[in-house]
Amino acid sequence: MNVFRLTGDLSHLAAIIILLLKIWKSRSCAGISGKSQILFAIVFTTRYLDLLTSFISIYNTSMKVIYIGCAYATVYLIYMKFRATYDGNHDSFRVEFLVVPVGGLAVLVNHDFSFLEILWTFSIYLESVAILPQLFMISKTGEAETITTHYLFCLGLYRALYLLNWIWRFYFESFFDMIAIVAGVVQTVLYCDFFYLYITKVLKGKKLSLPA
Amino acid sequence: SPELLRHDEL
Repeated sequence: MNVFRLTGDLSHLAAIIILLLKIWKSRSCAGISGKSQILFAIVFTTRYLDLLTSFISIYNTSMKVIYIGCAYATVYLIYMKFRATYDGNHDSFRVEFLVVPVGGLAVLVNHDFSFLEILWTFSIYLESVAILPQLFMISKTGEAETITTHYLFCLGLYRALYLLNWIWRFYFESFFDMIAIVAGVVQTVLYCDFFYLYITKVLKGKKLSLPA
Repeated sequence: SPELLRHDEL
């Protein structure tokens, strides 16, 4: 555990809780892509199956359980409790174009051709692109609520901090995982355009809106 | 093992 890893995890947790609270307090999931949230629920489920096979630490187990629980709670709020506010018409990204190629890649490029390892690899690849339906939705409507941009910033920051964590681990622990690193770089790059808008607009008190 | 090191990360 190093400082980048810990702040990355906390940033990830903050993102998840910001989104849950935003939906709960406003009683609305307007502007939130349900498809991205389903993809994140699949990501956590397929990655954390190791909860059943190996114990690493109390921290590790509790964070995994919290992430999975929050992911399903978010999906429940969007598709059940507040489904009347769900903006399905604008959430039109075709997720099969992500899930099918990512599944194929996980079968082809992995560390070990076993069921759990392929699911772990699938979750790493899927996480790297799971935010695309949300970004697509924002580009389609041309705007995002400020609280939604805080959510996205924390989510992007988490993977950027993990990149620093991997550099740290490479130097001080001689450990690196090429699958996680390549997917993590892809994931972080997808947020760059958003980071720019967040810093130049949202942090200066303006609403995030895209030119028509 | 490298496998456990990977599964330590979230």
